[in-house]
Amino acid sequence: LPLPSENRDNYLLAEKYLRRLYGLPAGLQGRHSSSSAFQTKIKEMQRFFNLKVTGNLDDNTLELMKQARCGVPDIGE
Amino acid sequence: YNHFPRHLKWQNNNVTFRILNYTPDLKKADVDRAIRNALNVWADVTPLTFKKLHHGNADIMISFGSKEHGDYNPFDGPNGLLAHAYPPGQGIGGDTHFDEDEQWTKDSSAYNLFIVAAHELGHALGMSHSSDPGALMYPVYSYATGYPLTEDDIEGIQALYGPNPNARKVKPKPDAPNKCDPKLTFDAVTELRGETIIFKDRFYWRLHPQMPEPEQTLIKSTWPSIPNKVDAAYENPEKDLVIIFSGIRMWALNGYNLVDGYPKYIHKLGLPKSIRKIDAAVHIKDTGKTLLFTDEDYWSYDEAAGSMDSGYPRSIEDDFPGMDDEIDAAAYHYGYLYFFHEHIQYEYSYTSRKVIRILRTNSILNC
Repeated sequence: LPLPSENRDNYLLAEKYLRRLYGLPAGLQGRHSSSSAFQTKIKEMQRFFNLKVTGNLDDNTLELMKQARCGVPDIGE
Repeated sequence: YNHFPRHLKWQNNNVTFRILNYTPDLKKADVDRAIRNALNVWADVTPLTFKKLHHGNADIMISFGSKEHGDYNPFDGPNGLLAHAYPPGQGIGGDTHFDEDEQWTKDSSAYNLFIVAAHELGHALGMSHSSDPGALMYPVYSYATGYPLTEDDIEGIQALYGPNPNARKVKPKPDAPNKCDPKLTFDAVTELRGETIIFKDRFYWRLHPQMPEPEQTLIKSTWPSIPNKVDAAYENPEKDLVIIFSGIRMWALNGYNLVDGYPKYIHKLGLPKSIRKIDAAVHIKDTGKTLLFTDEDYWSYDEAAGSMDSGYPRSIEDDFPGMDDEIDAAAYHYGYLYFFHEHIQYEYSYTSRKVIRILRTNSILNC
């Protein structure tokens, strides 16, 4: 089903964040929110920030994604 | 701390930099000073020196640009991504870019250029992001005064370049407190809209019943107007207010917002001028009283009447048998008072009027 607009905005924000800062591959295949790549990257970010590692786009994770920050990726090359 | 893969660093300790353009948000001299001060932060703790060039190619080319600015790594408009920098290397290596769509300042009114530059130049020297929320190399922006490097930052940069041979003594900021340090003590504890907030140094942990892992954040990131050191705090749920005590002053917070007219002096509550600090505070929902602990005594404040109850101060030891020490912090849950003293937590039953359990302070933090 199409995601309700607010969830969709949050998802797009998260996808952009993870692509820029956690190396999420562009152009995910299939249903976005359940993609394993998306969940894997969410977990990487939650681990880096000492959040509860759920793989879900929960409030705390989303709140952190909205904070002003440096544009250098948090992991890897 | 973290380094970039392969621990990229400058092979020559004498690094050059050049400022290619300037933001209209600040005077040119303010930008020059912010950049120079940011470089000095790293020069103070390493053998690195930084020479400014006005022409040609420098190791670190510094510029302001917005959206796509020539490196296929576009900025995103106001807020969000503030700046980025490239690890040491030829060409774009070391280059540092600031997002011109941000408001750059030399104070806390918007994004402080010195703080962001010190962080980004850390990248330009080979530092990657730290997961220590108090470290300069932590990825999320937060305004702070004073010396910007923590032990974590200093260890990281010295792992690449070694210490400054003529070290000017610097007093690093303490790293973020470790929640499972067995000797952990609390500065203050309060409820806040169903969550528990635990203050320690410049940080606070946020505990939510459904979130077993407490979340650690800089106080100033959430409440820029309250001080970095909190002595005591309590929530008045009827008024949806949290009162923060630091020294002889108190702040009233409604969620994230400071209530007009604050800070006020604690003596407004009816405390004598001889009281210079409150050690702990706790609101007892069942009685509508707020207990304020100072050294060996405590006071009872009637929230509805807005005045101190008569017959106080009273001795803590007399009224709370088993509590013969001063109190660092206090909380109240379902008929039990929790007194925190150093690394011990006393669970005091309000009804049977005695201490019924002793726990380690950080057991509340899932340790």
